[in-house]
Amino acid sequence: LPEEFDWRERGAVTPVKNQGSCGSCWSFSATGALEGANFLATGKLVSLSEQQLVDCDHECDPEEAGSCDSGCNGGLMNSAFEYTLKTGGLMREEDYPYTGKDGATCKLDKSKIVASVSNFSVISIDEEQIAANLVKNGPLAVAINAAYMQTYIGGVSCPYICMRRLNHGVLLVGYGSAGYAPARFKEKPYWIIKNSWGETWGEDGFYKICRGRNVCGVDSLVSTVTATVS
Amino acid sequence: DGNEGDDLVIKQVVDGGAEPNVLSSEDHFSLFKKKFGKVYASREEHDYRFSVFKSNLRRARRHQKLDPSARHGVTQFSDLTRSEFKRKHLGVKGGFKLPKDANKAPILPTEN
Repeated sequence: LPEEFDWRERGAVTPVKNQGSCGSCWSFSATGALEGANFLATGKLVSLSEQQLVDCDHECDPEEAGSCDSGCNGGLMNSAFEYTLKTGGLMREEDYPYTGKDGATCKLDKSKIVASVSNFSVISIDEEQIAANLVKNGPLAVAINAAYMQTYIGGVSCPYICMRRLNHGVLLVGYGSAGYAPARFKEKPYWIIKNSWGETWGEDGFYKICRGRNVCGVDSLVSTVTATVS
Repeated sequence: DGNEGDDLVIKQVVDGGAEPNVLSSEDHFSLFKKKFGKVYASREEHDYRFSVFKSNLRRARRHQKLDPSARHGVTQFSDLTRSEFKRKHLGVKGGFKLPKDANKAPILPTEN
């Protein structure tokens, strides 16, 4: 594995988006992973529609009663991949633009689908495996506990204590080896995470969180997706 | 000057009489409103948001102590309570456990 890796430098990551006042982070995490997988499959980076997921995806987790994708009221990335697999794929962002509001009828036009899922799976809680899947398959959909993100401005986040109850969907796009941790007087490796709160949040919309001990549950629910080559 | 015999290790380079410029909570809130274009519908709403903002400033200080390698402070969410932030900007459901029916990714080689 390379010591450092960043899919942004390789053209697999679209510009930072903004979910607005809508609990649709799960849809941004899912589209981000499929955008990367589609880039690897086709060589083209296409921004995909979160609003299609918000309006049309009501997939449920079969093991969790009442846990269904429900627009601004939340969802799960794996269920979004399941929906995308079943329905045939996602439309372009520009063909089905984001409004940040739910309750609208589904306006899917299947003739305009541009990216399809061929397979998706979850990765074991093992940072080497997460890094390997990131490098091999593209950006990964991950869930995280966002408690420290409300006040985050920059640097490598490495809280001494952070709950591992997952409540936010983001996109793992790379990792670095030399984020400096002043309190510990050593270089700390970190994950690079794309968020969906606009470019004014964090480091131009991105978050760095230290690697090594499943901080804030970042290693707990990591999904990889592969795209169909049409 | 004139004391060359003394062992002057530290040279004063700032005005010794100057007070440090510490911003008050009101100053921080004004800058926050300006930076993020925040406008509140009524005086009551403004005052309530200011109280939430002050609470979040204290929280940012706590986070800074618990997370010293990051920088914590005022963000666009500084006028939201924790539950408002969770409701409006998060949204992973049932994500605290792995779906039982999920496909497991094959183990990849990571040596060399």
